[in-house]
Amino acid sequence: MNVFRLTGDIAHLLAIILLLMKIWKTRSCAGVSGKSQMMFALVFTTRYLDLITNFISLYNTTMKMIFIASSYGTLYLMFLKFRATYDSNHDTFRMEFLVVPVAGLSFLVNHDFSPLEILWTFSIYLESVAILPQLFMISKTGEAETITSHYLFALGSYRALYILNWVYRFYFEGFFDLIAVVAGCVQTVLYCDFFYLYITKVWKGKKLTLPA
Amino acid sequence: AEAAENHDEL
Repeated sequence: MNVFRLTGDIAHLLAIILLLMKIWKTRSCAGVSGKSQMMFALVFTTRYLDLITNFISLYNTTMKMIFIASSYGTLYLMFLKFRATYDSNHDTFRMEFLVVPVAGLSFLVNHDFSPLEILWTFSIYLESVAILPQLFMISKTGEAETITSHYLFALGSYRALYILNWVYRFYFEGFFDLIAVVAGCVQTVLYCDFFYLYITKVWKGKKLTLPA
Repeated sequence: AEAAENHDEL
């Protein structure tokens, strides 16, 4: 554990809490992509199957359980409790365009051709692109609520902080996981445009809107 | 790195 990974995990946790708070407080999931949230639930489910087979630490187990539970909690709020507020007309990204290629790639490029390892690889690849329906939704509507933009900033920061963690671990622990690093870099790059808008607009007190 | 590392990250 190093400071980058810890702050990355905290940013990730903060993002999830922000999203749940937004939905709960406004009693609405307007502007949130149900498809991105479904894919995040799939990401956590396929990655954390090792909860059953492998104990790493109390911290690790607790965080994994929080991530899995909160992702299904978010789905519950979006698709059951506040279903009427779900903006499905703008959530039109085709999930199969991500899930199918990612599934294929996880069979082809992995550390070990075993069921758990393939599922772990699938989750890493899927996570890297799972935000695309959300970003697509914002580009369609041309704006995002400020709380949603804070959520996205925290979520994007998490993987950026993980990159620093991987640099640290490479130099100080000799640890290097090519699959995680490449996918993590792709994931972070996808946020760059959003980061720019967030810093130039939201940090100056304006709402996040896209240039016409 | 060996295959199927112990995935200790989240």
